[in-house]
Amino acid sequence: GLEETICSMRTHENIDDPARADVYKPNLGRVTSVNSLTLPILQYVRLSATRGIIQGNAMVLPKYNMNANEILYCTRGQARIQVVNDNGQNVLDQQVQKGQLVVIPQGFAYVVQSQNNFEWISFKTNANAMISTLAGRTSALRALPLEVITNAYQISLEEARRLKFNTLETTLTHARSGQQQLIDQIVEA
Amino acid sequence: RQSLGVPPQLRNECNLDNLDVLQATETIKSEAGQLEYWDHNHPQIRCAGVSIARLVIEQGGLYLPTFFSSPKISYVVQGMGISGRVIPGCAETFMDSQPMQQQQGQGQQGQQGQQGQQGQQGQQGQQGQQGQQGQQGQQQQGQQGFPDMYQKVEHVRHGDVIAITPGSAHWIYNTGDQPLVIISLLDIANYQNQLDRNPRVFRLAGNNPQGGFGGPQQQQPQQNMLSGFDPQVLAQALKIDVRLAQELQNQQDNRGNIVRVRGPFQVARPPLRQSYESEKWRHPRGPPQSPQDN
Repeated sequence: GLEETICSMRTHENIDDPARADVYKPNLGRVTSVNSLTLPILQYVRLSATRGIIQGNAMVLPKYNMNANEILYCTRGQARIQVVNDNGQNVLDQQVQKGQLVVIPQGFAYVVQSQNNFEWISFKTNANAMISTLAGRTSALRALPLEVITNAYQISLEEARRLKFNTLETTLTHARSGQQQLIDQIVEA
Repeated sequence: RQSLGVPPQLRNECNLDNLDVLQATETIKSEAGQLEYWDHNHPQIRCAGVSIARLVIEQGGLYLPTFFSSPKISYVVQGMGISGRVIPGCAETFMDSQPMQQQQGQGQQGQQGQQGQQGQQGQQGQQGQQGQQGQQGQQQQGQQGFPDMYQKVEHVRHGDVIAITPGSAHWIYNTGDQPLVIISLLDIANYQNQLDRNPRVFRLAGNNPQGGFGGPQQQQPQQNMLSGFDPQVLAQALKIDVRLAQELQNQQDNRGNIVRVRGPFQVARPPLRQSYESEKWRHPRGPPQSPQDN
């Protein structure tokens, strides 16, 4: 039975087609993944891929790969990428440009800040690679009770609320300019 | 991949001519408990491809959200508590019944009085708010203190076996009146661990000035995941101010990974089944009610 499926199995999928985007935000960009659910042959090779195309002022929210190592290869533009290891140490904080790649081990948190129209392809060492975000509506923080957050970070309930609910996006967000931050701080005060 | 992280002298670690009785070799103390580890480089443990730890959480202690790159299985040796897990993409299906108080730590009486009052006020405020839907709705509601929402919270108690998948952060709070003791095995040789054979612990919160466990490279102080990011970038990602972002990095916090909760731990949890039938079975009270009650 295996030979029959292998012979007739589809071997490729185009993930550059904008209409195929899994995550799309006007004026920010899109992210498209292909895994064993959308390209079954990947089940045999236990690999998957993600294609990202983001505008100049976009940021990919901080996240980590739960069950895969990732090789992020830049195909156009440039971005600043920070990677943090299991000791909470910053192990990479550099600009990545076209033709360069970064290895992001399983569990290492990373954030991508586009500097001008950053495009990349990521290969992941799991046929069903999963991510967990550290900010945003589907983030780990959002899943925690406020009590855990206030005690964990020794912050007030109000601060914990802001931490948990302020970012509405799930994957891509605006990287705000310094000016905006200043306004915020004044409002805070 | 297999040769990664295995010191040459251990490469043939499966010589099992003699086995030993092994004790925990390392203890890392925290504010409200401690973590004890068996040396995962010990030949017999290395041969099994695992890492073993014993977690002791004192009464009122909270084990901060942590995840691993390997699957983990645990057994609750003693005590009881509640535990939560983060499974990305799952809905927040648990919700507090009351908006939480603005300031923690007020006296119970004060809280209730205020709660009652604020609850209504909050709700009225909210209703008023709802009349003004709009982009700010969500954030202002945040300000108004609508009930908290989070993912599933479960009771754990002695005798439970708990399985945790790689990358899934979990936390545990001791609700009992004795230390909560949990023995855990991390399957670092499991194919789901895509890194080397060193047990790696990822912390969403908390700092460990004493460092992590297992071997020299783990001895440097361990910080939480957020501390490695530029506070500016963190502030932009979380839409908060830079000062709060710096606070998240817990730089001055040396409580460790098991912290003491101050005041009531107001996390909604389902009621317990009637008080653990097996308890009754173990400690029958008085003569059996009827013949079939043996």
